[in-house]
Formats: sequence, C-alpha cells, structure tokens
Amino acid sequence: MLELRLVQGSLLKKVLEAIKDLVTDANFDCSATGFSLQAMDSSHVALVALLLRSEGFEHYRCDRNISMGMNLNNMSKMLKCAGNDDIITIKGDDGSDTITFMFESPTQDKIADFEMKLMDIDSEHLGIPEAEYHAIVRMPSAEFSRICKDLSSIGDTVVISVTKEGVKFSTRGDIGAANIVLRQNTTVDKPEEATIIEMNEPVSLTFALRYMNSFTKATPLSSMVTISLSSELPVVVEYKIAEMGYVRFYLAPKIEE
Amino acid sequence: DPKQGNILSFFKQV
Repeated sequence: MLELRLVQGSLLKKVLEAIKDLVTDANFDCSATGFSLQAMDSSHVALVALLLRSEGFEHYRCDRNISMGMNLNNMSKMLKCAGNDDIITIKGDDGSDTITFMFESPTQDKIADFEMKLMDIDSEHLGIPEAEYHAIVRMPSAEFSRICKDLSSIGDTVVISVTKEGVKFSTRGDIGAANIVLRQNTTVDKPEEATIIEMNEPVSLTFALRYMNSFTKATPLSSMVTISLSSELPVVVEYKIAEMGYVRFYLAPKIEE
Repeated sequence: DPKQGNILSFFKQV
C-alpha cells in the first residue's frame, strides 16, 4: 500500500516537465526516505537523480520499498490534468499494475482520479560517489538558462571554465564565437540574485549544449542552480526543490581524443 | 573534435 499526499501538487508537475524530455521510461522508487528516481538518457550521456523526501509530503505511507516503472510522457499527460493549485495524491496497491493520481482542488469541490498503467523496466542503478569538486558555482537559474539558450544559437558545445576571475561560458560555431563571463556577485538585494563561486582549483570542461538546455527545463523548480565541476567527473547541475529535495542532472564531459 | 564521454565510464552499477 502506497499513499503519498503532496499539498503543493505543482511541484510534481514541474518535476515531470523537467525530466520527461531527457528520460522516456523510468522506475520511481518509494521507500521510507522518500519518492525518488534515478535514470539515464537513452545514450547514457546524462543521468537524472530526483529525491522528494517523505517529510515534504503531508501524508506519506509506503509500507514496503517499491519500484514502479512509468512512462514519463504518459505520466506528464496525466499530471497536466491537475490544476496548479491542486493537491496531488499518488496511490498504489501491492501487486497492482496501475497507479492512481488523485487531484483535489484547493476548495475540495473537484476531485479527479487518473489511473495509469505501470510498466516493467530493466534499469541499472548506479552508485554516485561523494566527491570533492574543483569548483562550485551557484547562480540564478534563469540566468543559467538564458546563457545556455544564447550559446546554443552559436555553437553545439559549451566550455565552462572557472578561474579566480569568475566563471566563463564559451562556445564556437560556423558563424563565430561567444564568451560570457560571470563574476562573483553577492552585493544584491535578494539572495536568489547572487552569483557565488567557490573554487578549490581552476577547472575547464566541455559539454554538449543540447543536454544543458534540456536540464534548464527544471528552472521553474528553483530560483537558483548549483553547478559542480571537477576535471575527472560528470558535471552536476542541481535544482533544489524547496523543503523537499532536489533534481540533479549529471552530464559526462566531452573528452579530447 | 572532443569525443562525448559516457556516464557509465564514471559511475558503476550497484
């Protein structure tokens, strides 16, 4: 028996919009810790890790650890039928091959049930080691989205370099080249407008912009994004989900042959 | 051009 009641149902809608273009089918895992997912894109270049902690739900019942295979496009279709202010409850019964999403309007005058078929998915679960990153950049998520979009009109890849000068996003393409440098800026009115750069060592890595642009679909989840870089590791692009957890995207760098 | 890396070469299956 599974029953997860999320008062801020819009969070789940935003999570699906953030990941559904990257991953087609995925297993959602439910345990005492929370509702989580780990999945790679079909070419194994990017990985998404989602956690919605149990404490973030108004009611959280999960009698035993369970893994439920879902087609994210179908799940998104169903969640789009929930209003932005609706309370969403996810319900499942042991051994059932379906899951039910219940949408309640804030005034309780409309209650809808959507039943979705589950699927069997063979997925590999990867161990993500704790790592010391060479540089961690925290910046407004809308600014990061803007930079990725702007650069992708010039080139296909972005070089992200962190030095003591700041963080530089560079690209090059048939029509020319572009460089965008952000310096640390903490003298802003609101904390969510700050750019904070922690650097242990200078680092420079190249990534496919197509994936970065896909990650920025998580922008509505958080005003800030954290980009963690190390020369030996995939970059981590993290959007915190207020009070509940996070969606983290890992992207393997492009490597000189 | 640099070659695209693969997640599976960084993170191992558990």
